[in-house]
Amino acid sequence: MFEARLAQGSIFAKVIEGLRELVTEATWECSGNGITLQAMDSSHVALVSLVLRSDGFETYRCDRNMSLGISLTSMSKVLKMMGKDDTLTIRVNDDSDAIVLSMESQNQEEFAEYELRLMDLDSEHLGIPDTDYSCVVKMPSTKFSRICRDMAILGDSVTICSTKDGVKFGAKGDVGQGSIRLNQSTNVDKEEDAVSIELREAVALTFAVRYLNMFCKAAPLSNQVNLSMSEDTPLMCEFKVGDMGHIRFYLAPKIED
Amino acid sequence: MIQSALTDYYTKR
Repeated sequence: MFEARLAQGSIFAKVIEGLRELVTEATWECSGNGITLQAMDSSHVALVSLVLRSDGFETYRCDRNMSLGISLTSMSKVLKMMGKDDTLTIRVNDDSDAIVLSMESQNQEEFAEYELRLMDLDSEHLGIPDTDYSCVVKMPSTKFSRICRDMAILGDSVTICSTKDGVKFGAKGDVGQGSIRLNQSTNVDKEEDAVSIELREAVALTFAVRYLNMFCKAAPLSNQVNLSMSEDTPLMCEFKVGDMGHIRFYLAPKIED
Repeated sequence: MIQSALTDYYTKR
């Protein structure tokens, strides 16, 4: 049997909203350590890797390792029925072909239960090595979302240039061109508003802005986003999920013909 | 510019 309970069910709903534009179905790997998921988009340009550690759940029980094929589209629809302060329990009974989502209102007066059929999915996994990136930009996730949205107006691609002083996002297309430069924060009251850059080497990489905008669907999970970059290496875009884990998106760069 | 694929950088496991 598998059972995991989250007092703040809305966190799980935000995780699903963060994934479901990039991948519509995925296999969840459940073990005693927690829940992990790795899935690529259909064109093999982007990948998402999710980790939710067991100690981040209010209660967590996983008697044996399980691979659960789940339609994220359907799960998202079910989770929309959850109240914003509801407690969420995810359960898979032994020898069951369904996942049960139970939602309980804070005053314990309302209790809803939905079942979703599990799917048999073929999943391809990539081995992603630990990487020492040349540059890690940390910035407010709302700012990153706004910049990606704005850049998409100008063109299909965004070039991210990072130096020790700042990071510049630039796009050009048929309508014109533009760029936004952020300097490293020197003095901020709140850490979550800061832009900080750890840099070993300056980098300039170009990415399809459409994918960056899909990654930004996970921005409500975290005040800050980390962008880890090295030349000729996929971008890693990370949002923390409270102190229980993270969503990491990987995106292959655009390269010269 | 052309779009590269993740499989150009990472191997299947």
